Amino acid sequence: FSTFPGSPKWRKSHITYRIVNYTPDLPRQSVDSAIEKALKIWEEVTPLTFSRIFEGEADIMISFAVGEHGDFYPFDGPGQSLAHAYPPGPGFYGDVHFDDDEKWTLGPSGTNLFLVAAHELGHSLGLFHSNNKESLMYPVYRFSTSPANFHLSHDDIEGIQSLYAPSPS
Amino acid sequence: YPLHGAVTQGHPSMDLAQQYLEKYYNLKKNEKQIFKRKDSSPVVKKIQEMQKFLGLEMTGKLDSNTMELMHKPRCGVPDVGG
Repeated sequence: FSTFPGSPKWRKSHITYRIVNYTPDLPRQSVDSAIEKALKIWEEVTPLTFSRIFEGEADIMISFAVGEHGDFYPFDGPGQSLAHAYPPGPGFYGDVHFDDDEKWTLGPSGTNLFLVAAHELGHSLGLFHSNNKESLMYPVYRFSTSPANFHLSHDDIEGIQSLYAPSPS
Repeated sequence: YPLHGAVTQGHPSMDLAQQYLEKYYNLKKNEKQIFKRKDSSPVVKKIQEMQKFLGLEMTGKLDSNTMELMHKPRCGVPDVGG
């Protein structure tokens, strides 16, 4: 695993998130549930807790966008770049952007929203890419396991716990 | 061609490699120009850096395994810090 330069991390254990908009590919409830599940995998192995807000500025603002979308990293249409996220910090830091030119799904076809969200939220919490192919934080997308049975790799757990310590439970 | 015998300047593979290295491996503009010159060693080094990071054999060439991985969908966050 690796962390961003300077190892930025949240200096609090309770983090807010907001789903700013939705993809037309999935019902809203499915998007909500995929994001919740993705946060839960990190919550289970750290002292961090997450709560959703519906207005105002959350620590992690989650949105779907196409092409140029207000930062210096425009999306590139279908394929290749699926999403990106920023390391912890104020303002746009911590935010997650999904490329809405992808076909977002909850299954093995298209791009699985839960898996990508879990990866991107790893960035939002301070993890950089891992060169370990088994790690969730490996940069290349692969659908290798049913999201229902998904587990973080040791590499991911070691990485996040190096920033936040293990879960107290 | 110094990178790979089967790949020539202006070839789609070359364009993809250039874009990929620029986007995810911090290939700089002056290094991009090297794609047009005979001495491509800095670009070979960048390709090797990418191959090492992604767990591929470090050939420094745009071989089929490397090209296959570059075509796969991925996270948009660069693999090397800027």
